[in-house]
Amino acid sequence: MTTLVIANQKGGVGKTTTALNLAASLSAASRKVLLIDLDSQKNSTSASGVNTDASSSLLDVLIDNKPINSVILKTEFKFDLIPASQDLISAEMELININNPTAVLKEKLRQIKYDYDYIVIDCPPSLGMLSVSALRAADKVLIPLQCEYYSLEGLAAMNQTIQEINSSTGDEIKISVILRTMFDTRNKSAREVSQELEKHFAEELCTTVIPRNVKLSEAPSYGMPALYYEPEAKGTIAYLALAGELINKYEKN
Amino acid sequence: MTTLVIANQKGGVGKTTTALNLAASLSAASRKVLLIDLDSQKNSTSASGVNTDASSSLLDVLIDNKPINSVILKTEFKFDLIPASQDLISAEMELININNPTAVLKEKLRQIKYDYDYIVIDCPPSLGMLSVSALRAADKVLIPLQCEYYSLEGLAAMNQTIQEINSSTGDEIKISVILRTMFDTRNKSAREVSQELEKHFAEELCTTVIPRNVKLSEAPSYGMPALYYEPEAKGTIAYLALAGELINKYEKN
Ligand SMILES: Nc1ncnc2c1ncn2[C@@H]1O[C@H](COP(=O)(O)OP(=O)(O)OP(=O)(O)O)[C@@H](O)[C@H]1O
Ligand SMILES: Nc1ncnc2c1ncn2[C@@H]1O[C@H](COP(=O)(O)OP(=O)(O)OP(=O)(O)O)[C@@H](O)[C@H]1O
Ligand SMILES: [Mg+2]
Ligand SMILES: [Mg+2]
Repeated sequence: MTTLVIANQKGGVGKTTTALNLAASLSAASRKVLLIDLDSQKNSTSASGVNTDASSSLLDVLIDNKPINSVILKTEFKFDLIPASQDLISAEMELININNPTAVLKEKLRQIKYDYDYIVIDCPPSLGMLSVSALRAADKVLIPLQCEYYSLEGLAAMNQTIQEINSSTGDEIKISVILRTMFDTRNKSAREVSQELEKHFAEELCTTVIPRNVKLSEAPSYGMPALYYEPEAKGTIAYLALAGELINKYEKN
Repeated sequence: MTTLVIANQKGGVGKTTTALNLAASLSAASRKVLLIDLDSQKNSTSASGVNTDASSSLLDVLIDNKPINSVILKTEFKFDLIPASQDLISAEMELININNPTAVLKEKLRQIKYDYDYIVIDCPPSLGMLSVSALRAADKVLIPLQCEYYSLEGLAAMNQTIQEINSSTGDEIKISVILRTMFDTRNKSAREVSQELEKHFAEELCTTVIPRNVKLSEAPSYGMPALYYEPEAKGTIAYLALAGELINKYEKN
């Protein structure tokens, strides 16, 4: 099993769009996939067609030791989902009271290690306890990045935060994949940022680039991944290509 | 003095772009303006051309009672700035230890009440203690919104959070202004979301709409507001119009 964490404290860079469409594409390639929505905005949850507030939530698993299987839902799209819930907003205040709070998610995911090929985690746009818990549980960290000025600064901040987590916990988290999202080749500064990335992060940078594609932003209003809304769209094909690239990278060795 | 808070827990909707360009436009209209960057990403700070880590920060003011004037910087663009600092990342953990932590910012801003016509606060994409402190200090709350599916859900969540703050503190915070940002008239779902907003939030909705305009995303890499980078650009003119609309709304009565 590979736990793939989609994180970036910069907002609106395509974390949810990547987590959802990657989960759909990996499951279309016959992998067993669990998508986990750690963001109290619940965007991945609603974009998967799930709109009810479940009776128990991931927070019950992390804090009250509820079995993790009790919060896993089946979706119509071949992947399973642990939905987000409103109580995630106050997760920080609740997690603080337990021992080694940011290590608990990793422990819980171990219990379902043999049930899935991939676990994909969608993070909120912050570096609070939930995002740190996800980073500590990750096998691979994928950073979606819009090619604009703020993203290079954000990447440096992300690196610094990961170093700080490693030095205080002894973990060895590192950024494994950088994905260019909403890429518009006509935009001069996007091309410049992209060239900077190729120069300084060639190893982590994905060959697949996700283009700006309106179908990706329309699909969530129908409660489905782009693969089920518009299978031929440029954005849909790009996420299928991403799944293929990651399968090649992580499974072929 | 009017304290204008730019907030939305949804990421990448144009909070920083709005805070910065509104501060620049209000100061171009000869108002005395202070911009406060509450986001540890420091985007408003770097886009104002300030790149040094100051010796003391807003957190020192909130926690160690440092005088607020000691953290105010002059920028080259007629408005003053309280820059963000790296220590804002751990603000939550530090503020928790003081009495009534989310009321402190409002108190501190009272001390500079006669120095400015407007205080504009840029918030991080979360609803933690810093954003709540800003909302509690606000005279007017401005919500930038991209017209896409997730934004209507985000607006409902924002409303709910504000109700919760009001019921636990006795405050009477309300959303005063909703601003449509990065608006692309060719995008069908953007037009649909915009029509929904006109139907349900006619009173709060700004007449000024900010178009998607590449000059707005290029200006930050030169460390300046769009007004000083490309004064004739569509995006620049839209933010000048927004300043005019707010001056009319808040000063003419
Ligand atoms: N490749 C793309 N082309 C067009 N629109 C896109 C693309 N990727 C994402 N979007 C749209 O951009 C907006 C932001 O994307 P998304 O919500 O996935 O980002 P996020 O990083 O998860 O945001 P947050 O920081 O709030 O969690 C959404 O409206 C989404 O539909
Ligand atoms: N009207 C616009 N036209 C084109 N690009 C824009 C516009 N407004 C903002 N942008 C760009 O979109 C991106 C997101 O905007 P911005 O950083 O202001 O959002 P934010 O809400 O402050 O994000 P965060 O949630 O991370 O704080 C930035 O690259 C910015 O330059
Ligand atoms: Mg998201
Ligand atoms: Mg911002």
